[in-house]
Amino acid sequence: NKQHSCIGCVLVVSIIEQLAQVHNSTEKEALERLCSYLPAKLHLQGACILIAEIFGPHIIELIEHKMNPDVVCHSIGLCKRKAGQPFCHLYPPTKMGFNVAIKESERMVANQLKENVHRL
Amino acid sequence: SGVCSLPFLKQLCEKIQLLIRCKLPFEDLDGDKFSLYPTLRGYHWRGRDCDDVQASVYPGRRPHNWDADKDSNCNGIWGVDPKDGIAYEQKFCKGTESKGIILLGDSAGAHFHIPPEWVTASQMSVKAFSNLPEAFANELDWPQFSGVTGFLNATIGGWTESLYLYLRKRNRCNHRDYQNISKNGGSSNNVLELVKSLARSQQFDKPAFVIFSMIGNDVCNGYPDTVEHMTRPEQMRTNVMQALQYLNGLLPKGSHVLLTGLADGRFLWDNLHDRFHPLGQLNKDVTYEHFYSFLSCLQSAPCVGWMSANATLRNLTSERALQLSSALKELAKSEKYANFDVFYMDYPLKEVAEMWQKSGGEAWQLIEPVDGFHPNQVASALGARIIWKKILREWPHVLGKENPSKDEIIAVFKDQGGH
Repeated sequence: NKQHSCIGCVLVVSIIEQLAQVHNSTEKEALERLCSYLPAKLHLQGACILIAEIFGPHIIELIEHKMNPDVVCHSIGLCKRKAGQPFCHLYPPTKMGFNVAIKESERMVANQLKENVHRL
Repeated sequence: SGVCSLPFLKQLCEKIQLLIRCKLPFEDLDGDKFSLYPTLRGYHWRGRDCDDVQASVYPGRRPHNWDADKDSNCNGIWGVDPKDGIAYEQKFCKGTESKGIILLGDSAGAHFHIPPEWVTASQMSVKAFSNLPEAFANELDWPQFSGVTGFLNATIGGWTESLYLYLRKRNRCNHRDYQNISKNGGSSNNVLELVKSLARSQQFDKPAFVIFSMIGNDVCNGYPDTVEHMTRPEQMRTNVMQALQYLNGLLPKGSHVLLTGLADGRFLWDNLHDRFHPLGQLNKDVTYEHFYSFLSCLQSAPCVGWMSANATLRNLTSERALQLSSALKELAKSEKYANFDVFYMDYPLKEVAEMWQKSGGEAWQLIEPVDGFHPNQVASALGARIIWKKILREWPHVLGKENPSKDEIIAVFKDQGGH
């Protein structure tokens, strides 16, 4: 469901960010590294590569612009704020605040990505 | 649903959906509810079948013709002693009060666990993820290492210590006679559905020792108005009585049922809230307080009441849990059944923590690090030790006598065909 998509997204983006940090690599390399760790059984690795193809470039771009996982996942539509509700976030808010950060991130990612997410 | 509408997948999908719902083994050719396959509710969950073609052969069955010709109950004891012509099952197991152990439980009983190395960048590797398919096929549960029915050496930290292993050590005739009938989200509200997957025949099987252990979901939910959705004591009583009535029609005479109370989940916040979650350990930026708040905000927390910064709410949740435990305690005192006796004991979380602290450990080390909610491998193992000792002290008849032929069984049958 939507909540689980949000949790999964925040988790995966956190891992990509931290893998890059631990291995002193780019985010793209970190994403490839993460997929390489997964077993081929049950098509887990294949699914990871497919998802990386769809979301990877946008996630990487946003992480490179120092957006945290909460902002990334709201920007690509996997986390959604309900009307009248606060932003659900795992990490402490950034200096610019969630609203500004998400608006800026949304500008960065093309509409096409949202369509991809919706289709998926 | 899209994939499952394809004609060639429809039947398979329906079977998988049915089995997932019914908590029955996916691979079970003879339909006796026991399997040769480990995951998908196979022998990680209930004793391994030793013949998946004959429905009359499965763990827990009373031996047919003392198993002179074949091992009809899969306990690894069969054949005839050439020295005196007496069947081994008769010689070693007759009159030993052998029995099976069955858990009706929740995610704690099924042993829910997400390995921290799956979410910790510095510990990730191909090896760390090698158990991912198996974990998915077991619904992220690890019953094979659990405190009631665990039988394999733990590969997720800690060690395996279980009531089944204790019972098997006491009497090797109990080999493979275990069933873990648990599910994530299990509570008194759905136990009646769950208990229907229990495999026991009054006519053909040995008695069983059933443990009803739903330690939190009756007070745990993800709703913002969480108290409104908690089970009420009278509802708890009705639910459990219905389950016991059902068991009375299922269990062989001489069985036993142990009801355990709910845990006091204030333990979670008290020991974790200011510690770093595995996702926050690298940059020291995510504590369990943040993690709990994130899940609650998404209405995906397994337990809003106890995973809350609001002390009043945490206390209210514990108060309701105590009321529900009291309802179980009363029920154990007042209700009588023809085929089993009923006992009650508190969930021994406090004793587990004390035992762990005495050996130099800290309380937070007893909680699953990724979900910040479930008892972990160490807590499960110590819990089993404490429960076993209590039963031995207070209700020893439940466990049956110690089998005097234990060493002889080991000498003749070695590992009894393994698990």
